Amino acid sequence: MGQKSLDAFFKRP
Amino acid sequence: MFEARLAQGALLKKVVEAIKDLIEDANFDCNNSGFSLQAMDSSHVSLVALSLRADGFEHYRCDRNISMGMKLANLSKILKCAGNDDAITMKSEDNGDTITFMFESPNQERLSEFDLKLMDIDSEHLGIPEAEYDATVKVPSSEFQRIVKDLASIGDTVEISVTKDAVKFSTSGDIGSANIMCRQNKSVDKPEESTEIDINEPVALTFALRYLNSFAKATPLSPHVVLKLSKDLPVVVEYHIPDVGRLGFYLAPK
Repeated sequence: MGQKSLDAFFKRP
Repeated sequence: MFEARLAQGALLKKVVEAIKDLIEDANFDCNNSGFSLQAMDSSHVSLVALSLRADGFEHYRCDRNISMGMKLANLSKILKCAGNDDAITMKSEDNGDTITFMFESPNQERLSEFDLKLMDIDSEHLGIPEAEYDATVKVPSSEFQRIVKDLASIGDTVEISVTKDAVKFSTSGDIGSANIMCRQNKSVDKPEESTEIDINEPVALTFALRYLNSFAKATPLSPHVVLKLSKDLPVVVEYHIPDVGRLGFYLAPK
């Protein structure tokens, strides 16, 4: 299971 | 000009020791309301957010908003030269390229000054959405530190699951498996030993133990740590620094 990056959660699209 | 004096200088030493292995360099942002930092580790898996309120300092002056880039390893070298009982004053001119740290011993017999060169760091301030969490758990920080350390000797990841009455930490690895359960206990006699659970929805999430162990280096800052969990969202691991502010860590789930 890979580690998700925080960018997906906090960066605005 | 920026000038801030912290009577308990040890607090600044502890903050830097807690984050220096996670982030290499960062901008410290100063404005009227206080001293803050937001930075991600190099792999963008975890984020550190520090805020020290202006009123938590004995003296605080910040004429213009400034951002001071520092390499944490160098900042740590300098702060290690401060005594644990020293007061620490930070000073920097508005367009200065250094920050001065002044250490004063309690009886004022020893005064030392260290200048640290500032650096330009590109950093992006992330908008962290306000969220209502499925579960908030407050446990003694030393207990949390022990749990993540013990579980790391068995596995690489931990599942944290929260129900109304308890929080369970589980892992497994080549040699076997382990789980540690902490029951809710609002101890009145010894508030520092209490475990409190506030839950909207039972939740279970898996995280890398390596990062949680790194966050636990903040243990000396606070008697408790607060874990905020929601399904499919980063966990917040928060240390409240009494009377001064907070150090929060965010970690994406596996």
